[in-house]
Amino acid sequence: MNIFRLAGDMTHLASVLVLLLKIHTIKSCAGISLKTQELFAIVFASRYLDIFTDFISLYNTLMKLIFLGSSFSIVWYIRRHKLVRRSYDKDQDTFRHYFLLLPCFILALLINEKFTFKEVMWTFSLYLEAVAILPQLVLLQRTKNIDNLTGQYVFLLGAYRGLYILNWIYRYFTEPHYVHWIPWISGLVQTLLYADFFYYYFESWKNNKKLQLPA
Amino acid sequence: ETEDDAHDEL
Repeated sequence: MNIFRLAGDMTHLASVLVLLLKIHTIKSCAGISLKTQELFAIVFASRYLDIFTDFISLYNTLMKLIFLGSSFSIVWYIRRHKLVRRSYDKDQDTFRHYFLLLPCFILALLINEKFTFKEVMWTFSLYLEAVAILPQLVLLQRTKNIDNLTGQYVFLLGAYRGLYILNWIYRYFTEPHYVHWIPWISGLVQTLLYADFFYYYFESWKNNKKLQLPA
Repeated sequence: ETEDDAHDEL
């Protein structure tokens, strides 16, 4: 494991913790897209099918359990928790996220490294993760006042993807056969989706102003 | 699991 990968995992972990902290302590999910959270839960469920079959390391297994547990509990909170549910902006969060599932699945059936069930599901999770943030970005654009925690959550998620790209570059030069076009291209697409958000995030940070995205 | 496998990533 290299420093970029570790930093990427840690920002990813931090993003999830920030979100859970917000939901759990303030009992509010204002500004958070349930659609994106549902997609993330599907992403982890389909990617970590190997959790009981392939042991990589204790770190790996623990992190997988954390991401699975946190993504499903966030969805549970927004859908089922009495107070949190009330703060959910259903009318703003209108992205048709189900329409992302089928194209990603078909693409995974067509373009994969190996045509096996686990591998296709793994590839599907990569394609789906690349676009899973879209409902959240649309919701951010509609939200007049983005609160700090929501802004930090999206920023940390974007940072995680950016750090993973550095991790791939590092691994490509240090590990002899490390060439994986599918995660690289989908990861790059995913990171590019954050570019616009990053721009406004840094602008607001530089000017010490509240984060607001242009409509 | 080989060293150069993307499946060891999260």
